[in-house]
This record gives sequence, C-alpha cells and structure tokens, in this order.
Amino acid sequence: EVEETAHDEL
Amino acid sequence: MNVFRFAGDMTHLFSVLVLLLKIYATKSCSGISLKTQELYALVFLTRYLDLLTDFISLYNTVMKLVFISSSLAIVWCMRAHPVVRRTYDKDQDTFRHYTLVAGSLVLALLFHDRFTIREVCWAFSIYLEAVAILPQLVLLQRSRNVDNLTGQYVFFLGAYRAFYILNWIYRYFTEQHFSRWIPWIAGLVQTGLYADFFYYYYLSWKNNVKLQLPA
Repeated sequence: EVEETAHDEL
Repeated sequence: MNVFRFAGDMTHLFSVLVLLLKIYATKSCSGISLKTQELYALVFLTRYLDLLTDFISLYNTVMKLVFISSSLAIVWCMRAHPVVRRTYDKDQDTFRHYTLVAGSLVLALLFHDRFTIREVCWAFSIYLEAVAILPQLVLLQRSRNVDNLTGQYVFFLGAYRAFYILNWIYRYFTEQHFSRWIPWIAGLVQTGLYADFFYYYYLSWKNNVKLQLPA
C-alpha cells in the first residue's frame, strides 16, 4: 500500500 | 535528525524567543507585522494537524506545541493585550495577506504529495510559510527605525530555513527515498525573499549603523 508520507520535520 | 535540521529548529526557536523577549521586555510590538504573525499561526495550525494523531518523538511534539502556542500568544498579545496592542502600527501593516492565503490554498490544491486533507493542508502550510514574511518585510521598509530585536528576529527567521535547505541536501544524499520537491522549491523561494534583507542586515552590522531597508 502507499507508504504514509510521515512528515518527521517541523 | 541531523545537525543542520537541529540547527534550523534551534534558530527558529530562537527567533520566536527574541520576538517574545521584544514584546515582553519593551511591552511594544512596534515594527512587528501582525499579519505575518497571523500567517505563521495558520502555518503551524495547518502543518501540525498530526500533533494528536502521530507521535514521532518527544522533541517533535514539544517543539510543535511551542511553535503553535507561541505564535497564538503573539497574535493574542498584538490584538488584545491592553498595553501592547496600542503599539501596533496598524496603518503601516497594510499588506493584503489574504491574497497570500488564497494563493497558497490554490497551489496546495494543485500541487501536493497526495490528495488527502492532511497532505493538502501540509502543502498549504509549506507554501504559506514561504511568503508569510512578506508583510513583515514591507513593514520594515516603511518603518524607518528598525529596532535591534526586530532585526534579529527577522534574521534568525530567515536563517532557519537556510539550515533546512542544508538538511534536505544532507538527507537527499544519505536517505534513498528522500525527495521532497515541495519544501525544496518553497524553501528556496522563502530564503530568497530574505536575500535583500540579509544584505542590508550585513551592511548595518559591518558599518555599525542602524538597519534601514530602502523603500
């Protein structure tokens, strides 16, 4: 499945 | 987390602290654009929607809370604090910042990673942050004397995104799938907008004169 584009930056 | 990103976050945090210091110490917000502060509050509120859903790290959560609460506190101070609100240059701060909001929204609806509420809001916040400083830069050009703290505030605000660009370059070379063209382009535009400010800031520092932006 489409990997969640986790925004790990502020 | 790499050193560039940490330096960027600390510079960003420092710019917020300098602004809070200026407002608290001088009980004045002269030279500060309320419109830029409102845009920043909107940037943080639309970017950190995942604050309550995704836990990345304590550092990440704490910093998000600090940025959201400080930007809202500054907007409240400039709008409602009995002493501070009277020092707001209302008639100088005339940039039509709604156009910036509308433009960023259109861009976010057109260009985003995925068409979900969260991704569109995230892209919106990235585009809006790139132009959020414009009302403040216009106000600096109009207000003749820029006090030191205001100048330092804008300087650190500009420097933080420059550190982030170094962070994206670093991550691009060290992480395979890391390619974020949205913040790349927006970050370059954002830092570019500060270019002339950095130049005049450097001149004022070198010649040890008051910072003045040409009208």
